[in-house]
Amino acid sequence: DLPIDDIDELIQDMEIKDDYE
Amino acid sequence: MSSEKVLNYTAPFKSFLDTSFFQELSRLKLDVLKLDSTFQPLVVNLDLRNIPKSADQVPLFLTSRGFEENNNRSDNEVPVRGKILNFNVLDDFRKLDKQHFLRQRALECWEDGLRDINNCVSFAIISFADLKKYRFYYWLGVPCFQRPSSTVVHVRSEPSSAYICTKYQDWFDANYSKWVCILNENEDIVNYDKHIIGKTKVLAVRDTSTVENVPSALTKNFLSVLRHDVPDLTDFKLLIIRQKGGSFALKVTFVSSDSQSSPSNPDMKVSGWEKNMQGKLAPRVVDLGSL
Repeated sequence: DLPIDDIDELIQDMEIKDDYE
Repeated sequence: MSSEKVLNYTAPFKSFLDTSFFQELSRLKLDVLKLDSTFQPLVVNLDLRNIPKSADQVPLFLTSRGFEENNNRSDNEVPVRGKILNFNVLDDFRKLDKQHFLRQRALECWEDGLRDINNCVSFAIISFADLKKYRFYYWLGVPCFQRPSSTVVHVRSEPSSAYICTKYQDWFDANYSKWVCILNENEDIVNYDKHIIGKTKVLAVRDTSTVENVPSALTKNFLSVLRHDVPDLTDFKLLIIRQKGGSFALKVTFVSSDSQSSPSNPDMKVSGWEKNMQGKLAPRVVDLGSL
């Protein structure tokens, strides 16, 4: 089980920076 | 509006996954799928006439019924097929190459679109269900693709009467599964046919955007298939048809292109991952533990 802070970090870690739009 | 401009696009849908969707996903995971981590089909019926005033696009509203093959479409609703890939392990969800995944989905839409241009619309969800905490990680993507040859280099607004737009709206109402139609030589609205549009040069697209004069990014999918089907077509009239008003017409010019990549391995730009509540291109987390 992940604490909330770790979830935020996990989500940020998966962020895509350069999606084509 | 009469001057030349850049053709911009909006996100095609805004997703809403309600509690019943996650309840059904949990039931499937525990009772049916267990450790089976393969795609499961989904279907959503879009209500194009009831879009919230504040929304920039049609809601993609997923409930438990999304898992049902025949979920009782109402009149005026447009079915959109999708699929969900639910991972067994959070780390597999995290490590998935998201851009590669969406490109694969875009290639599927492209190949489906080559068979029938109306079939290049779909969505995909990746998820991980933490059933101990009742916490769900998910990310929805709508594959939107553009081939270099379908780049629009010149676009200009065209006049379009309310009467004409209503005729197209009526056609789309009567042909709920269609996303595209054309004019034939008799100026009748008919199903897409690459031999006819090469002569009449009028393409109408069902639009899911509500932003003034800005179509949904799904338009790129249709234009990519059109350019492939009719490579010699460079100038044409594009009608963006909305069921709730705001339809408009454009005169569009494609980039000059002598070469096209192989249809089986096409060169294309792909987008479509939905932004999360923070406006980031990243997954969402829903915590239903308190329920």
